[in-house]
Amino acid sequence: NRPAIVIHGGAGTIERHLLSDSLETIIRTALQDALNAGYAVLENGGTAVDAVEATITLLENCPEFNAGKGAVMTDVGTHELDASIMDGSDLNAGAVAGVKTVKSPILAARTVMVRSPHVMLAGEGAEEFAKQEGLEMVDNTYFTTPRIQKRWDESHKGEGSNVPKSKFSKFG
Amino acid sequence: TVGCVALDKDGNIAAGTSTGGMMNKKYGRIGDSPIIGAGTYADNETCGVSCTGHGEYFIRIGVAKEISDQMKFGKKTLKEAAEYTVNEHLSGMNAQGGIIAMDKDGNFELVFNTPGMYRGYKNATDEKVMIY
Repeated sequence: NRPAIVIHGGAGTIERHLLSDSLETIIRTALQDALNAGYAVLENGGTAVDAVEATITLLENCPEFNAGKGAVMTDVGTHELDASIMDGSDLNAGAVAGVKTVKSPILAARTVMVRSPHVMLAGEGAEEFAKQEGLEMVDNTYFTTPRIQKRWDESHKGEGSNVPKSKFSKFG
Repeated sequence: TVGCVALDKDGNIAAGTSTGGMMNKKYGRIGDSPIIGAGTYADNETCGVSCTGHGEYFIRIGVAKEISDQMKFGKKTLKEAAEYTVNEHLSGMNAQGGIIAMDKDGNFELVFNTPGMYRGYKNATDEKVMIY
C-alpha cells in the first residue's frame, strides 16, 4: 500500500469576487501545508489516525477555515465546536460536540476514542474529560477572528428592530 | 468545516472531521461533523469518508456510512457510491455539500454539488489543491 491523503476545507458558495487573490493564496497554501504535514506522517511510517490528527490540527489552527480558530459564531456570539475521528482498522471512533474551550477538537475526539469507552461526549462533560486528560484549554474568545466578528456583526445589524435579519439568518 | 482521509503503509484507513458548525446557530444545534456514520466514517474493507455541507440532511441520510455500505453490500466502486450519494440522493433532497473519500487501494473521490469546495490530495505520484 502506497500512502495517500485527501482533505477538504469546506464546501459552499465560494464567491469568486469575495475571494481576493491574497486570500485565495493563503487558503491554497494552508491546504498544501496540511497535505504535506499529513503525508509526511505517512511517509515516516505513521498511522492513518496520526496523519488525520496532524492534518486536521493544522487546519484547525488556520483562521481561514470554519474549524478551531476562525470558527463561525453562534447566534449569541460564542463558538461551539464539533469533531469526530474513526479508525478503519477496528472501527473504533471518537467524537466531541458543542465544546467551547478545547483548543483542538480533533485531538479531543481522538482522546475520547483512545482513552474512554465512549464514542461521543458533548458539552460540559466533554470539556471536563478533555481537561482531565490534560488537553490544552483556551478561552472561547480564542476562536474569534476579526473577519468572523465582522460577519457576525453584519448579520446582527438592526438587531431588536423590525429590520429583517440578514440573509445569514435561517431561523423563523 | 475541515476533514481528512488517510491511507497508511499498512493499508489502514482513518477519517476525521472538525467544524465550528453553522453560523448563528442556536439551541445547541449540532450538525453531521461529530456524528460517526453521518459526517465521518472509516472501514478498512471499504473506504474512509469526511463530509461538509448542510448537516441536517447529512445526518438524516447517514451520508458517510451510506457510501461505505454501497461498497460493502452493494458491491459498488467508490466512484459509483460517492457520486450516487452526492449527485442523486443529496441533490434529490436539495441538500448542498460535498464529501472526500478514499478506498483501501488509494482511489479517491472529491464530490460536491456546491459551486466550490476547498480540497486536495497527495500520494506517491501526484498532489493537487483545488477550490472550484
